[in-house]
Amino acid sequence: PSGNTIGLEAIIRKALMGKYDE
Amino acid sequence: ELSQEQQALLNYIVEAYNKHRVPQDMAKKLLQEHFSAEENFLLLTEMATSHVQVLVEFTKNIPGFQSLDHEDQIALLKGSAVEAMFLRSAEVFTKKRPQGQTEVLEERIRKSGISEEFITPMFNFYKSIGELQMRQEEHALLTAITILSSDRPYVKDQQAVEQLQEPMLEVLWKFCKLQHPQDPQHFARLLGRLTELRTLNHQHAEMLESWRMS
Repeated sequence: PSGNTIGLEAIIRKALMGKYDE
Repeated sequence: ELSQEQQALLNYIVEAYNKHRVPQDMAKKLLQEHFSAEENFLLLTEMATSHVQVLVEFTKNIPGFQSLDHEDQIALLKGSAVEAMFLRSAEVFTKKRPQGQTEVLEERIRKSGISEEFITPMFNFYKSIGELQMRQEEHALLTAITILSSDRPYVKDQQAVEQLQEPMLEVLWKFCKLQHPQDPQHFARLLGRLTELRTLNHQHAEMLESWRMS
């Protein structure tokens, strides 16, 4: 579960910084 | 009556909700009828990543969100991602679909290897959402309200988050009164679904672990 949380946070940080490529 | 400002907020949120969706080619793969357990696992996990990206893009459009403390933004998204995904997938499941599509989607989940103990509450949730006959505006607002929950772990400035959530709640309350006049408890029932989401959220980590093992 902690691995999932780290993965989730990484996706969120990346998406917050950049644009989601439609 | 919704004030002009409230109507504008509602339009804006709904537009953002509709604009950001999982890519069509990925959604189409979901509807393929023949798939192995491994293909299914890969697709569902790929979709989860896509869902989170969609969620972030939607959230960036919530007025005031990007002016929150950056780490609080992360904490809110981390804390609400699973619940927002369940809400979005409930919308997909309860929407009227062409013949057979809902069955294919349901089959994917039932054959995924996820234990029945987790699937049952998930489908019960979908059913309870379906019974509410929610309009798209309600889905969009409820998602925003879920994201703007100030009691998520590690949120520092709870008051700032509450100040963003309050106008959303007010718009939703008014919308429920206007659109569901025959059901005075409609707003309360929507909020009740948020409680159900919390339970699904708590079970989610356990569900993933059990699924990965299987």
